[in-house]
Amino acid sequence: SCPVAPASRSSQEVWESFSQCFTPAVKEVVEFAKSIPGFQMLSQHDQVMLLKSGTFQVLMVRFCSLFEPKERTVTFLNGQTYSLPSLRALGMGSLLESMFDFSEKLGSLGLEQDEMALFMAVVLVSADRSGVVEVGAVEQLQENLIKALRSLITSRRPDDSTLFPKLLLRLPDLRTLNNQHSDKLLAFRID
Amino acid sequence: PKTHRVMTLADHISHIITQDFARNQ
Repeated sequence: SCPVAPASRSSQEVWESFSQCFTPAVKEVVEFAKSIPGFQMLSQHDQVMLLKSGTFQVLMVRFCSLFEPKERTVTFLNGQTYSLPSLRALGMGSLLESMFDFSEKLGSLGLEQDEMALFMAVVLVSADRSGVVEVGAVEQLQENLIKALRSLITSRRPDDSTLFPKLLLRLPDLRTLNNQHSDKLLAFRID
Repeated sequence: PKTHRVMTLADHISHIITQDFARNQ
């Protein structure tokens, strides 16, 4: 629901409002993680580590629905639609460009809401584990979630054996998006 | 003049997560 760039505002103010709109989105990913069966069985340390390394990637999946790849536009939850050039002024052109490509590939798979949610759970527990202590527990949780995702997708499309592998191929894409863009700068005014 | 805190997206995400877990301890 991020109101970006009415013409009268300076790019600094635009940058601040864009930065602000990440905060609620991150909090929603934290709540989502806590609802994943088994996630809260992990140690608190490992929950925090997975969230720190996986949240950006989950956000990228969530934001896909805002992107209209054909027209290269982004529609925020408040209904405001922006073209890619107008958002380039925010200096996030390269991230947005990658997002259009990623959302086109993910969108073409035509996942249902619950399949997308289960995929996001897999994305989170598949995130970088360098800070994780009990790797075995995380791997077990990942295996369970991948099994659940596979059975949900194959039960609905018994004759389509390509969809599930195509979906898993999005995981490295997300890892690349994360490595390329999570160091984007945000700015917050301190009063 | 207004002062600004500039941080990366990744640091901003980490900050919110740390805050959330600290609050729920």
